[in-house]
Amino acid sequence: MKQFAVIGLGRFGVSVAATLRAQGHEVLAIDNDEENVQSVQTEELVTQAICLDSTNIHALEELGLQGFDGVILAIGEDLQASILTALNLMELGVKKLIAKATNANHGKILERMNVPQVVFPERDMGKRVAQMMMQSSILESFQLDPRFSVIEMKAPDHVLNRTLAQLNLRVKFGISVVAIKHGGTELAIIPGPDHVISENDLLVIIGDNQGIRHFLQI
Amino acid sequence: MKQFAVIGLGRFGVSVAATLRAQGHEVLAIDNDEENVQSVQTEELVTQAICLDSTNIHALEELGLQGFDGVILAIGEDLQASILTALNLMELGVKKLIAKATNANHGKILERMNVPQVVFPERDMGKRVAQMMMQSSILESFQLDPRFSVIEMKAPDHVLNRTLAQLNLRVKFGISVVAIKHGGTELAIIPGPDHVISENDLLVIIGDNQGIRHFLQI
Ligand SMILES: Nc1ncnc2c1ncn2[C@@H]1O[C@H](COP(=O)(O)OP(=O)(O)OP(=O)(O)O)[C@@H](O)[C@H]1O
Ligand SMILES: Nc1ncnc2c1ncn2[C@@H]1O[C@H](COP(=O)(O)OP(=O)(O)OP(=O)(O)O)[C@@H](O)[C@H]1O
Repeated sequence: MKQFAVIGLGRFGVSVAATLRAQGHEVLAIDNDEENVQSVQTEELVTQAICLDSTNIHALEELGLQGFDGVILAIGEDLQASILTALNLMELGVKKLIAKATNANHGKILERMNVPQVVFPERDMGKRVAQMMMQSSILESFQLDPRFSVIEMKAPDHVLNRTLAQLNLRVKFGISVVAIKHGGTELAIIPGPDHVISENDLLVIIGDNQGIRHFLQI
Repeated sequence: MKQFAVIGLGRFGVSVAATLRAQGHEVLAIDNDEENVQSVQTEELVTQAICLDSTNIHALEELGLQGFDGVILAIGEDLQASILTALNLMELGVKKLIAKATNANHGKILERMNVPQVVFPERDMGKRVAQMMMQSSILESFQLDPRFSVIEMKAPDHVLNRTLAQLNLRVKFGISVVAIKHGGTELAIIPGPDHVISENDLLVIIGDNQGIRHFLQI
C-alpha cells in the first residue's frame, strides 16, 4: 500500500485519485476550491482531502509530500498555478512526479524545469478518438513506436473460419495476432497456427501501421 | 480521404480535429464561441470552421452532416448543450457518432439515447496516469478486458541476459512477451525462445493483471 497526493481536483485529477484509492492506496487530495475538496470527501474517493493553495510552499511543506510515493499535479487551466506548484514540488524533492500539461507550451515549460513525467490527457485522448473515428473497426489502439501499433479490432469478414496458418498474416500484411477474444470472455494469448477465427472474435494485433491499414482496407 | 465534423473546440475537440486533419481528412470545426473558431482557423488546424449553436437544429441542418463520414461531439462542461446536440445529431441521422461524456451520469444519458459510442477522456486518462504512478516501471498499458492487459515496460533486472526459453515467463507468471524494443528502434515481434533480453530493452507483455503485478514485484 502506497501513499500518493493529487493536486488539482478537476475531472482528470479526481479520476487519478479515485483509481489509486480503488487499488487500495492512500490518497491525499488537494485543491484550493472548497467545493471540490468537499465533493471528494463526501464521495469518499480519497483518504484525506485538504483545501489549500499549492502555489504557497509553506502550505505544502507541512504535508510531508517528499515522504509520499508520488505526487500527481493535475492543474490544467491556470498555467501560472501549475508552473508555481511544479516549482514547489521540485524544490521539496518529491520522489515521483507526474504533471498534466494542457498544451505544447505548457508541456515544454514543465519539461525544461525537469519535471520527470509530463502527460497531455486531452491531446492523447483526442488522438485516440480520432483513430477510433478513422478506422471504424478499431476498438482500441496504442502506438508502440512511430511505426508499430497494438490494436484491438473486430475480426474482418475476410479472415473468418480459417486458421491462422492458412491466413499467413505475417507474410501477407506484416502483422501478428497476439490474442483473440472469443465470445466476450475467453482470451487466447499468442494463439497457435491451428486456431480458427470465428465471427465476432476480437483480434489483438501487432504490426506496422502500413500493414495494419492494408489489413483493414481489404 | 474522408470528411468529419467536430462540435466543441475545447482541448479534446481540437486534438481530435487536428489529428484527423493531419491524416489528410477534411475537418469541419464547429463551436459557438467565436474566439475558439478563430483560433483553429488561424492555426489552420481544420479545413473549415463555423461559429454556430449546435443545439439549434436549423443551424445544423444546413451543414449536410448526414453526408459526412462521422461527427465527434466534444462538448463537455455544458451538459444541456451536449445532450441537445446529441439529440439533433441522432435526428439528422449522422453515419457515425462519437460523443464525449464528462462523468458517469452524462455518459448514461447519452447511452440511453443510443448514441453509438460514448468516450470518457478525462476518466480514461486518469486511470492510465494512475497506472503509470502505481507501477513505475510501466510506460504504457491498456486493458484488453477486465482480467488481461497489454503493458510496455523496461526490462526488470531479474530477466536480463537470459533467453525467453530460460525465463519461462508463461509458466512462472502467466505472461507472454509479444514484442521487444531494443536500442530504441529495433522491434522484435513475437520473439522466439532463444531471444535474449538486454538491459534497457522495452518489453511489451500480455498477461493477466495478477501475473503482471507479480512479475513487477520481483
Ligand atoms: N493554486 C492552486 N492550488 C490548488 N488547487 C488549484 C490551484 N489552482 C487551480 N487549482 C485547482 O486545480 C483543479 C484543476 O484545474 P482545472 O480546472 O484547470 O482542470 P482542467 O485540467 O481544466 O480540467 P479537467 O481535469 O476537468 O479536464 C481545479 O479544481 C482548481 O480548483
Ligand atoms: N451549444 C453549443 N454549440 C456549439 N459549441 C458549444 C456549445 N456549447 C458549448 N460549446 C463549445 O464546446 C466546447 C468544449 O466544451 P468544454 O469547454 O466543455 O470542453 P471541456 O470538455 O470542458 O474541455 P476540454 O476539451 O478542454 O477538456 C467549448 O469550446 C464551447 O464553446
